[in-house]
Order: sequence, then C-alpha cells, then structure tokens
Amino acid sequence: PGPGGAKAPVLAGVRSIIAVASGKGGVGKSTTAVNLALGLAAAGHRVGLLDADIYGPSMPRMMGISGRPTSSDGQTLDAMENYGIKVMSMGFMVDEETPMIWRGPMVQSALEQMMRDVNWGELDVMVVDMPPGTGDAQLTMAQRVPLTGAVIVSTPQDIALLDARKGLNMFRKVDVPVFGLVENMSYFTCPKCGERSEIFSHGGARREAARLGMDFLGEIPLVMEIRETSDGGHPIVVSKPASEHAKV
Amino acid sequence: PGPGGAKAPVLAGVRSIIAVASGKGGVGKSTTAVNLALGLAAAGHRVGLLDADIYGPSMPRMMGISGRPTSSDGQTLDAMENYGIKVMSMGFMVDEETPMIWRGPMVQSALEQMMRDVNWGELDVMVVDMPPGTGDAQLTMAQRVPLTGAVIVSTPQDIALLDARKGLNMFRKVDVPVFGLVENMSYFTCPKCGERSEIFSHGGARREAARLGMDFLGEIPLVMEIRETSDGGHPIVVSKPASEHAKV
Ligand SMILES: Nc1ncnc2c1ncn2[C@@H]1O[C@H](COP(=O)(O)OP(=O)(O)O)[C@@H](O)[C@H]1O
Ligand SMILES: Nc1ncnc2c1ncn2[C@@H]1O[C@H](COP(=O)(O)OP(=O)(O)O)[C@@H](O)[C@H]1O
Ligand SMILES: [Zn+2]
Repeated sequence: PGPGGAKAPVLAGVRSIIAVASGKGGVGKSTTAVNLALGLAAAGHRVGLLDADIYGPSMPRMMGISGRPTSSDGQTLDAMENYGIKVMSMGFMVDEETPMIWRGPMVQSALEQMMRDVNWGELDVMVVDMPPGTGDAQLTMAQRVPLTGAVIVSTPQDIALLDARKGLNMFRKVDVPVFGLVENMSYFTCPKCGERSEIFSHGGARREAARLGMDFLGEIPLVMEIRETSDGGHPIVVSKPASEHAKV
Repeated sequence: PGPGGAKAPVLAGVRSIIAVASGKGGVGKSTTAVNLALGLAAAGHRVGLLDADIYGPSMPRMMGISGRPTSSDGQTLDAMENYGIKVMSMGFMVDEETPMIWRGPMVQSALEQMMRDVNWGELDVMVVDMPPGTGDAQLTMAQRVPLTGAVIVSTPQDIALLDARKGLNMFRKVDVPVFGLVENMSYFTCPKCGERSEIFSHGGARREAARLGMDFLGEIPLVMEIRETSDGGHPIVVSKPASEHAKV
C-alpha cells in the first residue's frame, strides 16, 4: 500500500481510464469494450483492458486468451496479452464453468487486487468492462479509481434504456463524466432480401442522448459477424464513430 | 420475526417457489418469468411474481403496473396486482430513473423485506425473476427461501452459455434442483422473405442440456412482437412447452 495506507488510489500512472457500462446486461458492453480497446491500440496508444465483471467474465474468450497468469517478480501477476493489449480478468483465475459465488466484499477485494497487484506495465489508456447493475463493482470502481469518464451502451428499446439511464445517473451521482451513449443492436438487415427489422426497436438511445444533452456516439447494427468474431476471440474493430476515440 | 429469531424461513406458506435465472443478463429472464407466471395463472394456480433484480427491476413495466404499494394493516405492504398475479418489485418503491447504488448487504435486506413484509395472500406458486450473476441476490434467495427449483434461460451462443452454466452450477452447489434449460432468441425469421438467421447462433442450449443430462424446456425464437408486448406491459403468453408447467 502507498502513502495513506491501503486506500491509496489504484492505477495512478494511467493517463485515462474509461469505463464501458450500462445498467442492463447483454446489451454489448464487453463487445464494445473490446472494440474500443482495439481501436485505441490501433491509434498507437498503450492500452489495458480490465474485466470488472467478476461473476460473468467474458474477456478471456473475446480476446482469444487462455491459460493462467504468471508472476515474474513473485509479488505481482503479469497481465495477459493479445492484439497488443494487456488484459486481466477473473476468467483467467478459475475454470470457465466455476461460478464465483461471492458476496459484495469479495467482489470489491478481487477488483482491487486486479488493479493493484497486477503488473500492467506503462499504459496510456485503461478500458474497464463493467458488469450490469449499480452495486459493489460500480461503487468500488467509482470510489477507488480516478475514472476519466464512462461510455454508456444500450440497445434501443425502453426496457434497456431504463437500466442504461440508471447506470448513467449513477455516474453523475459519483461525479464521473459520461462521454456519451452508444446504441447497439440498432437494427437487423436480412442477409437474403435486405429487409430491415428493428427487433429491439430503433433510435431510442439517440433520442435519450438528445433528451439528456449528451453526445450520441453512434449506432451499431445487429450483425451476425460481430457475434461470431467477438465470441470467437477474433474481434473485428467495428468502425467506431471517430468521436469516441477523439475523447481520449 | 418468527420462532428462531429473524432468520425463520420466508415464504413458508407457498407450495412451490421457482427461480427463473441465468448468469447472463439480457437473455430474456424477465420475459420468461412473466410468461411462466401467466401460464401458471391461466392453469388455475394462485401466482406471485417477485422481482429479485434490485438494480434493474423490470416487472412494473412488463406487468403494466404503475404506482406505489400501500399498506392496509400498517405493517405489511400489499402486493401489487395485474392479470390475476400478485407482484412485488423495487421498481415500485423508487422513481424509474433512480439507480439503487447499494452494496450487497442492502440488496439482501431489500429482498428479505419484499418476502417477509409483503402481504402476498394465499399463493400456490411464487415465480422469482433473478438478476444476472451469482452474488448477493442469488445467495440470499438460495439460503433464505425453500426454492422448489430453478429454470435456466440462455441464448444459444457460447458467451451466454458460459454464464448460464455458472448460474446452473451455483444452484447445484447450494442444492437447488434445476428443472431444465430454455433457449431464448433461438433464431430470427425475416418477416418479408422468411429467411431464417441464427443471429445469436442456434441449438447451443439444447446441446448443453443433453451434455448435462437435464431437461430441455424448449426454444423461443427472436420475435419482434415478444419485445413489443413484454416491454409494453401486455405480455403474450408464449406457447411455453407444456413440460414446464407440468413441473409444478
Ligand atoms: N451488434 C451486435 N451484433 C450481433 N451480436 C452482438 C452485437 N453486439 C453484441 N453482440 C453479441 O451479443 C452477446 C452479448 O454481448 P456482450 O458484449 O456480452 O454484452 P454485455 O457485456 O452487455 O453482457 C454476445 O454474444 C455478443 O457477441
Ligand atoms: N424471444 C424474444 N424475442 C424478442 N425479444 C425478446 C425475446 N425475449 C426477450 N426479448 C426482449 O429482450 C430484452 C431483454 O429481455 P429481458 O427479459 O429483460 O432479459 P433479462 O431479464 O435476462 O435481462 C427485452 O427488451 C425483451 O422484450
Ligand atoms: Zn428477408
């Protein structure tokens, strides 16, 4: 622990730390976090990717990394790496099928360890993939880490926006700036006849951003290839709106 | 508190209590829980529906109920009601946009209050809509409530099955029987040309059920009308496989 006891801020050396969040699960936070990290690395930044979803870590799969972390100094764990990005996740610590049946305090200490006791090397940007909800993991990140800002991901329908809004209001309450909203699974185009279906509705996040006076960072359609590549560990960098990268 | 202090089991009078769960968010747990509750009520059971998702409650919207609960005895809250089903959710207690920025112990006490201090009336079946993850809410329900069993919902792709498997293994660890697996968003049929797209893959949950020697309770396709009706508070009872209702 640094000066001031165990509670010195973690990740102090990293220039900017971006949380990719949403109150709702399954909207594409992990997919977006991976794409953002890849985009930033392609732009020449030294990037780390922290999987803050203790109960449902997706990064090992999505970044195509298997195996356990090792330690070169006997004290800290070396971050895993692929595509030029440093990665750490609870998914590297246990077998894929093992549930982490932990209450809040364990989640908090696991997150602190992944930030403090991991040798991340020199980083310009850390992208943090947040779990759904507004509980222990979100509070720990907001209170312990100098977050530069958050990107909120939502699907277009009201039910998802309801939870995205809760996530957004949480960041406002704990004084973390919100860079803007991304609308994912925005529409589906039939591969055979080109018919466009708005399965999860369309345009909800754009209207919400306008209502709240926030940046709308773009819409990503529901594309089978995104699921195939991201779940298979070969993420394609979705042509992210330039404004997102410009933020950092 | 009953005999044995504050820790007497809650919901003791209810004949069967079914948790609808999955480790993954956004796979259709709430939609499935509502459909299951409606199907059971249509079959003549007296049904309660508990929204155990403290951070992202969906039941007020999906059951088309607004307003705050009231108390007729000054001690317990009266459950809300629609479609002949009794409902309780944190969503009735706060404004829709307000995030519950709570750590684990608060989640636990909110869940206990919703079970103990609510006047549910005489119930045959309680359906519990679980949040994503394997943390405080799941542990509280598994430890404090005599759960009859759990229905696990997943979408077909590996990334979702990974988390569904964690949820399933958790129930096994805490000795709660698992009735079986439901595959939701199983495929999409183009409304114009009938082309079938397996956006989130297809058949993963059926294979998983076979691998684990469990019942496969059926597949539900990705249908726009399901999203429109369930998010709009007019749930259609999706023709649920009869075997699910036979379980109770
Ligand atoms: N735009 C998209 N098109 C198709 N599939 C997507 C898209 N975005 C995400 N997915 C898929 O949806 C699932 C859920 O996404 P994920 O990133 O895990 O969401 P979250 O992190 O919010 O739970 C994954 O299987 C992912 O590959
Ligand atoms: N089979 C389906 N077809 C179309 N939309 C669906 C289907 N199942 C769920 N949805 C929609 O997907 C979104 C997520 O479902 P929800 O029940 O909230 O999932 P969870 O409770 O797992 O987070 C909701 O908007 C819901 O209406
Ligand atoms: Zn078509």
